[in-house]
Amino acid sequence: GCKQTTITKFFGRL
Amino acid sequence: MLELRLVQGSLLKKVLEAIRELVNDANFDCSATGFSLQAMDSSHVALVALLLRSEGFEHYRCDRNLSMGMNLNNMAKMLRCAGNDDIITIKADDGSDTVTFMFESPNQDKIADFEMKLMDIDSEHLGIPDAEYHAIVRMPSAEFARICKDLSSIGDTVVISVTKEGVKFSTAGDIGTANIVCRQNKTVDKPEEATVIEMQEPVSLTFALRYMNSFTKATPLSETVTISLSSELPVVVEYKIADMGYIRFYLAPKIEE
Repeated sequence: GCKQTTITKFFGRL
Repeated sequence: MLELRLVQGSLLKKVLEAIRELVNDANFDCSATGFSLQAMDSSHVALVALLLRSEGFEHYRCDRNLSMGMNLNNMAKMLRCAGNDDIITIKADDGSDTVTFMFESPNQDKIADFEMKLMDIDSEHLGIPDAEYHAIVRMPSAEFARICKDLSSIGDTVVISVTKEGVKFSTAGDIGTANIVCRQNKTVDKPEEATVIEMQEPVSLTFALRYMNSFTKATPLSETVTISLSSELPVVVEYKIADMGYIRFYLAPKIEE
């Protein structure tokens, strides 16, 4: 199966 | 003091319709650069970045940087009261907990103002790195919307694959499977009808169709859409807003467990 990733996995908080 | 006068008020109406399904509450940031927004959906799977550059407004006054928290459904309700040909002015005083939307009919015979309560929203800005994308596809926005809608009647996810052959959108569900291939096509009457594929290397990524369909609410803003893909990165679905800026939707991929 495929797991949904989140945006915060890729883009860091400023 | 903030005063932004947008002659083509319908653009702001379309912007709200494009993002209100994805995001409930968001901070609009106003600076010398322009009127902007960055927000994630509640599950942090998608992010929307909006920019309306100050030069695109007929009058743009923003004395100091201001962040205004708004409920987007309420804002959309107010903007729906503006006519499509109306000039829209956004006004706010420093420290005020309200924002005013003023609607002027083109011949100035009707002027309305709607005052909306602002809200405090805790939101963090994310740093979106400049990326080199493996593949960039530009295609008619209506065609992309049609593909997302058609595939979502078959499955829940879409695999977008770019090769030398073209861009392939695939899905699978209980009733069967579907594949739609769009080939590069530059020999069209109008440039906005072209499908243009710039590929550095082949790429294939899986995404939730529910979000893709939500992004296509921005279709009325632009004749074309640009889809930028890199393995290991969120896809960027960009709708340019004529002479003013853009709405960019970022969607995190689904990854094999």
